Amino acid sequence: PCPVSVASRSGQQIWESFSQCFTPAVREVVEFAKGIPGFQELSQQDQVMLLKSGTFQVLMVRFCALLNPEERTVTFLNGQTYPQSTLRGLGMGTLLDAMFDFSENLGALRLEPDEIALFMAVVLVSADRSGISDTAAVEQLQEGLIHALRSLIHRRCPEQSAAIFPKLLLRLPDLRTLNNLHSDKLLAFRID
Amino acid sequence: PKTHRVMTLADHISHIITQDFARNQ
Repeated sequence: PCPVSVASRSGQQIWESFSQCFTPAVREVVEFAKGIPGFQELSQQDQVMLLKSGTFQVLMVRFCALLNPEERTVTFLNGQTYPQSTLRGLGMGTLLDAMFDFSENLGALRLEPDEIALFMAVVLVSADRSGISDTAAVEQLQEGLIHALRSLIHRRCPEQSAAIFPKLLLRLPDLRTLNNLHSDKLLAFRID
Repeated sequence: PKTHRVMTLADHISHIITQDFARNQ
């Protein structure tokens, strides 16, 4: 839920409430990660490292559900819908443009919710490995999740899975680019 | 006076993750 209401508030206040939206969203990714079979068998340090380098990318996949690429609008969980132009004024213009493009590409694959969830698990364990102590364990976990994702898609649509699966894996570098280009965007928090 | 803390998205994400793991130790 995002309590952003443009009408009565200053740009700074909108920016702060938009920033607040990230806190619960990040916590949900942490809980999601702990539910990935095998993730909690990694060392705690490696769990933290993967989350720090992968959470932004997982959020990008999650936020796709809020975006309507055809109408270029964003609908927050509280039901408020904003055209891209309005949110561009918040200073996230380039990130939003990139998110709309990514959302369009991912949406074209018409994935089911369970496939998207498994894809997000793959995204997380495929994140940048610098700082990981046991890369072999992470790679093994990644292979298992990729295999499960391929099987899940194949089971649902055997004839198209040969086309869908490679396209889906091609979204991973897109997400890494999004992360490298935009995770340094600034958020603002009021401290009373 | 109200003060504002500005941090990058990446730092904000790292901060919440560190907080979460510290809390659950």
